[in-house]
Amino acid sequence: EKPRSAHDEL
Amino acid sequence: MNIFRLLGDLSHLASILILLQKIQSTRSCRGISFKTQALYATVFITRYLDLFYDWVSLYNFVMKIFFIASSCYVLYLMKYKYRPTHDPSIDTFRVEYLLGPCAVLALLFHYRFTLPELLWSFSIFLESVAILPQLFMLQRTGEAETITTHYLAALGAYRALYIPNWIYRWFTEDMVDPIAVTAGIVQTALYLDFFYVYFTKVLQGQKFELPA
Repeated sequence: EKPRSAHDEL
Repeated sequence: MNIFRLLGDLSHLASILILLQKIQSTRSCRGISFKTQALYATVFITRYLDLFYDWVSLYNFVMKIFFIASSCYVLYLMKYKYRPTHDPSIDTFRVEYLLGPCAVLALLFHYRFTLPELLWSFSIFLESVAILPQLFMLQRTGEAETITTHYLAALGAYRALYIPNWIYRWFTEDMVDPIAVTAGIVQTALYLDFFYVYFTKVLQGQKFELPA
């Protein structure tokens, strides 16, 4: 499954 | 975290402080689109639901709280404290034309079919166009107070700075987020006209005025 890519951005 | 993202976030932070300063110092929200501000509050609330179940960092947490709180505070200022200074008759962009398509896009493009992920996608798409009621208003009135243009410039610079951040992350972390990147490029592109006038007029000490 795709990592929660830009979820660490604001 | 890299320098582009940090500068982008600081620019975002600065834009909100400039907006608050504009409202408090002129005791007026003239020239500010309530619709755009309401869309931003929607963006932050739908995107930052992960505050409740996902810990990224203290920095991330504090910024999210600040963005949600400040956007709600701006809505309060516009709706109650400085209500008479807001003229809805020039803030006429139809937000349903933005909300509907963004909801459809979120249903089509998302990373997982779960409510938080759908709302996250929706918030990304909505953020990219949330400035349109504000730019539409600017277009209608043809002019803006200088402090308002500084607010818009800082807000535009924020997403523009995220673009080198994504390029940097592509190379250093092998990370790519097609939804955020596509929406971010659209969002930045919407500011190009504004930036042109900002750089050629406001930063040269002239008033922000669009050609008639």
